[in-house]
Amino acid sequence: TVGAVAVDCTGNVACATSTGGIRNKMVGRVGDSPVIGAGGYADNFSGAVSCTGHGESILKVTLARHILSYMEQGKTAAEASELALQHMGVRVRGAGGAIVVSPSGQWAATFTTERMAWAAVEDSVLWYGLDPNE
Amino acid sequence: MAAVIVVHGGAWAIPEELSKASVDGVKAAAREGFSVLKRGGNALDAVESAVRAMEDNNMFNAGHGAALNSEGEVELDAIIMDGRTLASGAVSSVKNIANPVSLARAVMEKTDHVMLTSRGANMFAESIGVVTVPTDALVTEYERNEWEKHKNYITGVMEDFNTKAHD
Repeated sequence: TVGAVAVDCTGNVACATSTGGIRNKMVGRVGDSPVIGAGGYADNFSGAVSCTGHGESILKVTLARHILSYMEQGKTAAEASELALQHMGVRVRGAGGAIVVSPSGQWAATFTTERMAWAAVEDSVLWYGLDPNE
Repeated sequence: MAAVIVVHGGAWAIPEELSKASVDGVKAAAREGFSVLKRGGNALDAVESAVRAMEDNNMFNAGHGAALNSEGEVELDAIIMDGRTLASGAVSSVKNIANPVSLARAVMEKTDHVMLTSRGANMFAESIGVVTVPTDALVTEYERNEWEKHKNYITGVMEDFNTKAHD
């Protein structure tokens, strides 16, 4: 799965997610990626999210919208994504990751899997990582 | 305000031999998306551009390089959403499309619907002139080999979902 979130210079946010699913999936199986509120969500009121990980788990907790609901309660992008991913781990034992950006430009890349390749550009500065806590 | 773009290339147990190419791929996609923002483009154009870059990169499980289903076929899913209007478009189980994210955007902009699936998504693609590609063009040798290796062990793969294998 791949995804992107962005905020432009006028404060508008957007998200996109794209995937081939999981190897050997049943014909017709659809995971979280194309489902609004699960694989992605964007709202100028709270922010934009793109998710990756175990699709059925992400669907059950509507992960993207869950992260944004925490942000609407005042959590930072990093706190919100960590809390929502922890919730998914506890409730349905699913692992995954998310990238988040707020309308003010605050951002996070968080995951509970072994690794997630991510990159961000803020003010022309490139940030990137693969392993936890990078 | 300063524009920001963040991209991911999937959360899973990325093996060491794929790690450098994965990081290089997300860095290139982030730069591609940011170049759109830097030219004054909007957030929607930037995320589409960044995701297209990764769909075109064989390293990632989307577009070119996608995983194979139980019949050895490629079925692709994508979504795009505009936070300004809550407009959203998605496609699921679509075949022979190199850049599903752009087809999802067309669903958002050219139809009254939020998601089109399977044959309907492909019929819509054809109706708006989206070029199709042969399945083989989307499948890497690595993925074909991994699929051949694992196709008889679906139960094991399911049990391994949470530690190794993900969308």
